[in-house]
Amino acid sequence: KRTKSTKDEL
Amino acid sequence: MNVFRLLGDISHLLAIIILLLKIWKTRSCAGISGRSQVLFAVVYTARYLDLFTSYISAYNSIMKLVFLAASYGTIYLMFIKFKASYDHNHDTFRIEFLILPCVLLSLLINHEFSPLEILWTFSIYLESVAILPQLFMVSKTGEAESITSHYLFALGSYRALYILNWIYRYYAESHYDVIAIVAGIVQTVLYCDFFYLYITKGIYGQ
Repeated sequence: KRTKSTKDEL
Repeated sequence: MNVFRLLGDISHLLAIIILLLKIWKTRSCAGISGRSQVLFAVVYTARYLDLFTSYISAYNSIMKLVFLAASYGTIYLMFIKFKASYDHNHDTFRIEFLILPCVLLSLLINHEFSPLEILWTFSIYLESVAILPQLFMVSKTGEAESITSHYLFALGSYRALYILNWIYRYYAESHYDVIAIVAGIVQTVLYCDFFYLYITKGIYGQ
């Protein structure tokens, strides 16, 4: 599952 | 946020602005693939739906909104305002051959089988190949206008800079995302031939 730190990338 | 990531985002933003300004100033979208632009709009729409579900930062939200607005703005200019200048005879790449495999792949290889995650994965896969109609158009017509080349260079550099960002994050934060990395490498590789021409022509050309 993707974490918040991955979701930060555009 | 590291320097590679920031430069990547700036490069991405620059590419989109160059394209919008080119179309606006010349009142023409000649040489630009509408099909690639439609694919990019699909990419941003699928990826940035999380704008409504997860807040990351003001920077993150604003950039997402800018990319969405610029992408739909480009589509409006190409297909409505300056429709007459759209070169559809040369824009013939069959995009279903890109979309369908990406849909399939995102259903098979993803981090989590949930609607938003699948859409995110689909957008990553589709982005990696979305430039193909544009590159196909450039190769078909023989040469791109220099402003179109600058656009392609900025757009290609963005993902290349993201690769440096992922290398940095792997060492500094032990963080990596296989899907994004593999797709990002594919995306960058597709630009290699163009990069080579752009750099050699830029230095030795005229």
